[in-house]
Amino acid sequence: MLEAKFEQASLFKRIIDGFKDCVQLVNFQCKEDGIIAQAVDDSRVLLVSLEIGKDAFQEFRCDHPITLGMDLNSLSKILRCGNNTDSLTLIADDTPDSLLLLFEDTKRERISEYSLKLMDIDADFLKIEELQYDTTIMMPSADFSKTVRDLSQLSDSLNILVTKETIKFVTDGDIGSGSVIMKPFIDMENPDESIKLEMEQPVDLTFGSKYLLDIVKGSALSNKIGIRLSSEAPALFQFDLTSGFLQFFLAPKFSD
Amino acid sequence: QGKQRSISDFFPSE
Repeated sequence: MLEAKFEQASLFKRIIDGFKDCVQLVNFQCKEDGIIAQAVDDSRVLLVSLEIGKDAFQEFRCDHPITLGMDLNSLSKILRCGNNTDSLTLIADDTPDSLLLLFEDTKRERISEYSLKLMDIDADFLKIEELQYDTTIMMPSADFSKTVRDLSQLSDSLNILVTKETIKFVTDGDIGSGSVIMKPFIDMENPDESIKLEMEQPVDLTFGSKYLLDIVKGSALSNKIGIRLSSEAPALFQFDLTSGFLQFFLAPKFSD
Repeated sequence: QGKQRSISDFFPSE
């Protein structure tokens, strides 16, 4: 039996909205310590890894491990039926055919109940190894999102270069070129506005703009984004939850 | 502008 109650439905909505546009069919694995999910986009360039720890829930109970195979388009339709401030409880039995979603507006004593049919999804589970990164950036997710949205208009590729003191985003396309340069700084009054940079080695990486545009949709989950870059591994873009995270692993482009 | 690599090049299936 799974009973997982979000204090506010908006959290689960934001999580699903954060990656529903790049993957559609996803297995959610529910265990006693929370819910995890992993999916790769159809072009096999972007890997999404989600972990919602039990502490992110107001109440959480999962007696036996169960897998909930869901079509995120269908799930989104149901999530839109609840109000952001409703509580949301996910309920499933041990061998579920469907997932029950219960929205409760306690002030108005209104309860809405929906059932989502589950699917058998044949998806391989990738082994995500602990990787070594050359550079770690922590910055406001809104800044990263704006930079990606702005520069992506010019080209289908975006270059990220990091040196000791500088993070540089560069694009060069048919209509012109653009660059945004940022330097690490500490904002004492608003720590979330700070940009932190830890660099072991400089990096110069190129990524597909369309994938970065998918990744920035996770920005509603957190004020901050962690970016870890390596010339030898996929880049990791991470949004932290109060307990858990939404991670995107993005394979780079490389020049021949 | 470079060849796109696949995530499967880095993370093998379990």
